[in-house]
Amino acid sequence: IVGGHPGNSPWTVSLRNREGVHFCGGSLVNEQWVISTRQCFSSCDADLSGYEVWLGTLFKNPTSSDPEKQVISISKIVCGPSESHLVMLKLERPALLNSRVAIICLPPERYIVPEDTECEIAGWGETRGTGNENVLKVAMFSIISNDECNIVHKGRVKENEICTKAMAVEVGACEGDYGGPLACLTLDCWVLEGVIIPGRGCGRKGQPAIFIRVSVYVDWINKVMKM
Amino acid sequence: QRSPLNDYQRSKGVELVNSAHSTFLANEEFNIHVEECAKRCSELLDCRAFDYNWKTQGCQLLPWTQHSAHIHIQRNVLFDLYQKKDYVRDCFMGNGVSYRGTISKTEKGKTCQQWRLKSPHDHRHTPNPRNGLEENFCRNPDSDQQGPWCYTTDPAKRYEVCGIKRCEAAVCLSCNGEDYRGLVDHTESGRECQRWDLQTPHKHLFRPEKYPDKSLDDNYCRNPDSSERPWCYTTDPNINREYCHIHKCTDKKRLHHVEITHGCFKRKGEGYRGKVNVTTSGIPCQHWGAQTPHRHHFLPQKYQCKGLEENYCRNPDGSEAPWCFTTLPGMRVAFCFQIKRCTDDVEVEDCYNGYGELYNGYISKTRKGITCQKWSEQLPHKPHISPVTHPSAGLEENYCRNPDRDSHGPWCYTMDPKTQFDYCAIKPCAGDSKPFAIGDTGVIFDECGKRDNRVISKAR
Repeated sequence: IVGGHPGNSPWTVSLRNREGVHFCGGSLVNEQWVISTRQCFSSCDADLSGYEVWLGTLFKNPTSSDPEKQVISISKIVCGPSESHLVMLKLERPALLNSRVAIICLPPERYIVPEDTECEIAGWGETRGTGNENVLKVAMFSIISNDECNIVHKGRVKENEICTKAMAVEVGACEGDYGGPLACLTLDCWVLEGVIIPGRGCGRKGQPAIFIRVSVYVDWINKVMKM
Repeated sequence: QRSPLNDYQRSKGVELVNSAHSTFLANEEFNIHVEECAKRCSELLDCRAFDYNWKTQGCQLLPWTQHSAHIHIQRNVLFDLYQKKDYVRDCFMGNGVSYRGTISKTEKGKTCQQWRLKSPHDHRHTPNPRNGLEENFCRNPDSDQQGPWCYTTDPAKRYEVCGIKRCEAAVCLSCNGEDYRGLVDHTESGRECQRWDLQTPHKHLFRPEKYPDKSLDDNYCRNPDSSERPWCYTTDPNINREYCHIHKCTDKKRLHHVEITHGCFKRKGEGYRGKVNVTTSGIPCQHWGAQTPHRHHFLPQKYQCKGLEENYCRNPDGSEAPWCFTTLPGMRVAFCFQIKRCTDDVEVEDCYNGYGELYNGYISKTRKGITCQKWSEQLPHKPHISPVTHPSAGLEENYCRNPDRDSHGPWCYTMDPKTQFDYCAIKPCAGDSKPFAIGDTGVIFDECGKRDNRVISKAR
């Protein structure tokens, strides 16, 4: 995350390749399922043996003795509907929920988040020199309508996408954050309203950021978990 | 610190079965380590292989291999089969004195004479349990520099070499040898390789089960990390790893399993040869030929098949997608995720209205081209939705349907055992848009989205 600050996001998980290197983020939506983005994976039937999800740690490179770190292998990848850019990753065993590991809520189907709702992104990705490289960072944003977003993005924002308000300083997701959550507070619960996808630039000031709108795919998410 | 297993080639999940008889060299013992089995087999002159049962931790020592008469390999998840390399390799190491394969023809195609016979050619080599002069198989009892040979059955030709290749030359090296699957098990300095499935004398990350596509078999030289050439950890505790000497192919300058693309990338993008030269976030890439701001070993001259031209995004190391070293000193590498993936969707032939719950067409393939499973079938997937549970949903044959009002359109269970269901190659008809819910939906969240927000007191 460029800008932002160290924070706590117990549903944000780190995806690790066979060498144990962090390459993308994800969100825990069920004890055994993580949502991330298709761009982070080579194919919809990629062989993910040796790939792991790390949960429960705030550090990018936690020590092997970190008592709260959970390491769980990925057993399956399921690609989302066309245009969704989403993937669901099944974990080999359920994660243990505690104060460091929690499930994020899913929004109602095809729900539009009201403008000005406060949301946050989280990740262990690139900071572009804005500090705290080795810990989980979060950054706060507020939601804008797709119509407003399209003024800047010249009509390219689709209904399966959701935007956050442009900032006056450089702050936003960057390499290594992709697949992570855009979580918005509804009543007293955090809801996964968006998934971070690669965009042009990192935290560009004066530019609304675009995410995949999760509510469009909630029925698919539930169907995959149920089946 | 070599392991006795180094002399064996492992085949996972199989056992050897003798259809003629079932006598073993020794009674099966239990709770023995696999290395102890290898040691015992190596000490017996007539032991050529053993089946190791992981459940009982017992082994059966066998006087035959998969190439022996009346023997076949049978799948059995409980077993791993270990066979002495000298008996199963189709190439030879060193000068081939230890070769025990079953080739019995010379390089010119003449049939070999049985070693126990003295005609048509009389000779002084008498078979015994140690020298391996069995049947009429090619052998090298006199350490001939050209490798295994035999007396021929042609009275006019006393003996001839068999033309069996040295393992270093049997399989040549194309590009950087990531796809090398040959049988060289020594480094270029002559040190023996450590087995990939062992963690001694060197502890390492390349566990074979973590890299199933890299064929980290036994202790053979491999290139799982996009090094310059195949290499291995050595059995010398003081030397961690070394390159292996393997002949280079003369004509292969491209990776045969990689499809070249320009406007988009397929699979991991190893074949991407387009001209995108900035990272996802727009940072210019460092030229592959340059060593500043980042020093690296992916030099174009050393990785000739990887398209490391200019500063274009490439994937020379099997990463998730094309990437590059960036021109920012503080950011070493970054992916070029903005390059589009080539679509592997199949041609769309039909469209549906609404969610497609009334679609009754005849498309029966998913968007990836996989044939749909019949709704009434139980294999490869046991369906939750079937003509019995949804009798009025028109679940005929294997046609795409939408019995559960899935908002992403008609779908089906697929014939691919790894993909339970997928959406079909049908698009929504033009002009259809689906309603959204704005604002308060009255949904109450239960056991999710809660976290411990510790407030740090700012009071002194």
